[in-house]
Formats: sequence, structure tokens, C-alpha cells
Amino acid sequence: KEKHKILHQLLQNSSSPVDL
Amino acid sequence: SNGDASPAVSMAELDHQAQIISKSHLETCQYLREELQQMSWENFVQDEVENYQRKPREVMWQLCAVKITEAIQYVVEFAKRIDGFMDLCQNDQIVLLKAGSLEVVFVRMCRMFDSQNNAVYFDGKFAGPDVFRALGCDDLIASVFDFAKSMCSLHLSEDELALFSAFVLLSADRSWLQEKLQVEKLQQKTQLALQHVLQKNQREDELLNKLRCKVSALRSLCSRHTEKLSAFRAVYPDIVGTRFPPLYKELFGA
Repeated sequence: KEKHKILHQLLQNSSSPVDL
Repeated sequence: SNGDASPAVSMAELDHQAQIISKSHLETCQYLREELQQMSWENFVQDEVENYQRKPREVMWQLCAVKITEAIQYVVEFAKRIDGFMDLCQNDQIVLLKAGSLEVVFVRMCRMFDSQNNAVYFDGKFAGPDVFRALGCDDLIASVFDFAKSMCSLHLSEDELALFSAFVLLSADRSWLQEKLQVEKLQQKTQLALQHVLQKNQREDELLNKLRCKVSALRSLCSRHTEKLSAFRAVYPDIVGTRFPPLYKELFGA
């Protein structure tokens, strides 16, 4: 998990393209 | 249904899958067609081209890594909105994104590519391959441009592009997948939806084969990107470690 911390975060965020 | 992983799906389901993927693509494609049209296809002038060429190699690499990472964030968002992707185990979501997100960026590149001038939208204007000379990988850049040109020649509609992007992302033959069969089912369904849309759009039968050929071209481009990055990192380890976007480093093992 530590190795892919940011990918984990991006997958868990409920972000919209506007937020990117 | 043909084969173990192939689900029996109705036309209505394929329509639904196609609609969801097209919607996800349009919501996450970084630039809308209308925005691209407003960009007026302005090319960099010679002075600006030379300015990029004079940049130190590591500065240009950093700039491109930032642009690629931005584009990849939109691809992650696209993946999340594909029906079924978030139902995969997290290991497989990561495996698919690590292997496929740059491939989808290359597929999406044809939307921002001017075939007539052999130029791609980059850093605010349209750039030819010579803009990227400072990277020191002219062969890879030429191949990326050739790929974009050949994708453009297929004149894919947005829904066809969306489904092809999803098909690429959901490749069930990636190494390290834990639930390969689940991914296979999802990719099969996406392929059926792509075939369904191609038939509905009255595209020629061989287009699907042409698109299948693009899959191996994409893999080759991405493995060459990894090789070039390794060569760059061998010379500039600190630059990669301190100045490259963390997501880029996670994805490409830098």
C-alpha cells in the first residue's frame, strides 16, 4: 500500500475532473 | 457468448455499458472538443521552439513528466467511472492503472493532434516533434507522433474512442492480476460494447482488427518510455527523486 500511496488516494477520493 | 470469460449480455446491456463509458470519457477527457476548437490550433513559432530546445535535458524531462502526470490523473478518474472497475480488488485496480494509464494517454492524444501539421497540443500551443528535442529521445517522440497520426486516420468518434480506451485499460493479460477472470469478463463486455457501437455507427468490419493492432503498438511505446526513463534516471537520479511528480514515480517505478 505504501508503494502506491497516491494511487490509493486517487482511487478512494470522490474527486471530479473539476477538482483535478 | 464465446469462451469461458465471455458473459452472455443483451443488446440493452451493451448499450448501457457503451453509454456509461462514453459519459465517463467525456466527463474526464481534460479538454472538450469545444475547448480544443477554441484553441485555434496555434503552433509554436520558431523562437519558442528554440526556447524549448535550449532547455536543459532535465528541465524538459520534468516538464513532460508533469504534463503526463496531469493527463494520467484524468485517466484514473475515467477508470473509476467505468462500470465494474471499482468492484475489482484494489490490487487489480492498481495493476491495470500502472500498466494502462499511459497507454490511454497515448490513445487520447489523437484528440489533441493536428495531423496536417504533425503537432500535438502541449504547454498551451501546438508542438511538432522538434519541440521535444532536448529530451534526447527523438526516436521515441517520432514513434509517439506516428502513433497519434495513425490513430487520427481512423477518425474514431468520441464513443468509439471511449470504448477503445476502456478496452485498453481493462487488459486482462497484465502481469500480477489477482482476479484475472473478473478483469477478463469486464474486458469482454467492453469489447462487445465496442463491436456493438462500431456496428451501429456502420464502421467497416476491419476497424476492430486495426484497433487490436494498436494495442501492441501502445505496449511498445510504453516499454520504450520506461527504457528512456531508466536511462535518464541513471544520469539524473536526484532530479527524478526530488523534482518529478510523486504519482509519475509510483507509476513508472522511478
